[in-house]
Amino acid sequence: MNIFRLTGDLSHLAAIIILLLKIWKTRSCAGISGKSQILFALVFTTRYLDLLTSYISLYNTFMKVVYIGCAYATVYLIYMKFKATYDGNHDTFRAEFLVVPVGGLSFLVNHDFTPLEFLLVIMYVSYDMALCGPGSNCSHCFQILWTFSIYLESVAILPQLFMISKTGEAETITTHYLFFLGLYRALYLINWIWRFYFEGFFDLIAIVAGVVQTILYCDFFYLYVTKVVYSERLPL
Amino acid sequence: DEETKEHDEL
Repeated sequence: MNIFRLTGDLSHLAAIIILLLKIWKTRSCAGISGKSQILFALVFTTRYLDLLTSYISLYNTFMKVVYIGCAYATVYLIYMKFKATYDGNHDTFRAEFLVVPVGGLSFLVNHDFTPLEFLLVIMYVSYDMALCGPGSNCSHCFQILWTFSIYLESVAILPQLFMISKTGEAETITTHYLFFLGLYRALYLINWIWRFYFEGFFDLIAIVAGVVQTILYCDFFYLYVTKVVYSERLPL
Repeated sequence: DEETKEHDEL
């Protein structure tokens, strides 16, 4: 664990808590994209299935439980408790245009299968590489679901950014949420540089997805720093 | 079949 990864996790936690408190305190989810929150809940669910099978550290387990709990609590508040304040008319990004391609890509590009092996699996030729069957264990499933969650997380914020561009403005608290959410993966990029030089750790899938994810926030970061820092509303 | 990667990051 290095300082960049720790501050990255704390920034992520701050974002999740800020959003949850904003909705809970104001009893409103105006300006919040429910679709992005569903996608984040899906990201955490598919990434943290290993909670059931492996123990890494108390910190790791605690944070995973908090992330999953807050994600589902946020989705509950948006679609159930404060449903009347959900702005569905502006939350129109087609999330299926994200989930389907990401799902396909996670099968084709992951740490377990090359595309050729994948075809063999599909044709069920190579028995031991079967995804889930008597001859395999669930590690392949977990690996593909982890890859799916990495790819999905990199684009999960798009419905939210799309909604803000449609409404033309965002509450200041929502911009703080987005700032910390974008900052977290930017800090993870520095963490991966650090781990590459000091631990020889290198995970191309996470790095490429993390770069894409951070690039999506660049436009917002510029607006955030030039506008919100001077405590103006964020006109786009 | 290489040991499936364990992911220690969140």
